[in-house]
Amino acid sequence: LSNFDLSTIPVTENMIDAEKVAHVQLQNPLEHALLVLTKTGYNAVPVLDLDGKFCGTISKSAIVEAMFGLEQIEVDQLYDKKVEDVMEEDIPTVRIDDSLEKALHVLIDHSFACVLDHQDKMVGIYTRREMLKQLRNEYYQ
Amino acid sequence: LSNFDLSTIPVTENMIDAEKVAHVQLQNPLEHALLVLTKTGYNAVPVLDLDGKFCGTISKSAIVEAMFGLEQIEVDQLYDKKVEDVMEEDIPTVRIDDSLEKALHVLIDHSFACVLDHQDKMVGIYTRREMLKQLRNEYYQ
Ligand SMILES: Nc1ncnc2c1ncn2[C@@H]1O[C@@H]2COP(=O)(O)O[C@H]3[C@@H](O)[C@H](n4cnc5c(N)ncnc54)O[C@@H]3COP(=O)(O)O[C@H]2[C@H]1O
Ligand SMILES: Nc1ncnc2c1ncn2[C@@H]1O[C@@H]2COP(=O)(O)O[C@H]3[C@@H](O)[C@H](n4cnc5c(N)ncnc54)O[C@@H]3COP(=O)(O)O[C@H]2[C@H]1O
Repeated sequence: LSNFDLSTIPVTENMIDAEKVAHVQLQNPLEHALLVLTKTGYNAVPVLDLDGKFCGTISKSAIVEAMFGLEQIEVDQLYDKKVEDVMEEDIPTVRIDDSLEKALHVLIDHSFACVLDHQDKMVGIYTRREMLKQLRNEYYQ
Repeated sequence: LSNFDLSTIPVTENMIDAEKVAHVQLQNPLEHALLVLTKTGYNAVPVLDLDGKFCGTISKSAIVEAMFGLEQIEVDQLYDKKVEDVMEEDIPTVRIDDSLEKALHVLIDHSFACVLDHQDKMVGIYTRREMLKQLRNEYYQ
């Protein structure tokens, strides 16, 4: 890819803007989070606090697993537990001044990377789909 | 990517072999499918028939949605319904003699592509992770 320098393209160029990113809040009950995930069709979305700061991600998998009791599936857990109880916090992110080179590194192990400003506010997400489209467009030039 | 010709690399080269691919059968109850998905941690896996032929894919999303009744979450649906009732059949696949160029096309809209032989038997899957690794390795040469 000698004519395609990922390190010169900012992640902000083709990211999905924050206003188009489905997300949930720390304090939402799991039942609300499951509704958001089911309605939007996404398997995982970012978790934000009331100031819009990135806190982690929550997945359908984590919510489903929270429903599994010792003997059977316990739906009540969805009303008792909150997003912050089952979210994943150790999630790699990228900064607004990072390049696609950094994003590619994150996207090898994660299906999306949250883009944060210097106050940790989420300004968008960069997805594997977008990265693959970028690479395909380059390939066909 | 002038020195990296995706059309010359066969999908079979870096696919995940069938024996390492988690899957379910057409006739399995949803409860079994949900267990497989939860244990393996995958959001979706291929559905095969008794001869190992590819039939479609089943996702955690589809199973969770099958649990949503009119008034509340109905866990009994998981025992009553089968994989074939909620699987997706209209899934693009690639053949053993296809190249990475074809796989890239499929992976833009799907997180994995099942690789089929000429009897429609699944011989492996090609994932977005693998494609991104290939592209990254090329990028760093
Ligand atoms: N409603 C829909 N319409 C069309 N295609 C859909 C779709 N939902 C999912 N897909 C397809 O399935 C892929 C995996 O989605 P998943 O929800 O597991 O994983 C998604 C999801 O966790 C997250 N994501 C994507 N867009 C989002 C958004 N607007 N808000 C919140 N999270 C988003 O980023 C991950 C990777 O997304 P990516 O686009 O690379 O890859 C997506 C996309 O190709
Ligand atoms: N147990 C695990 N260990 C480490 N990382 C994990 C993991 N489970 C998921 N991931 C990470 O999350 C991504 C999305 O997984 P998902 O299950 O939604 O989507 C997966 C899943 O639906 C399917 N898949 C991958 N490997 C599979 C396998 N061995 N058997 C069946 N399906 C598989 O292909 C999709 C794309 O996989 P990909 O590797 O590109 O991307 C994976 C991988 O980067």
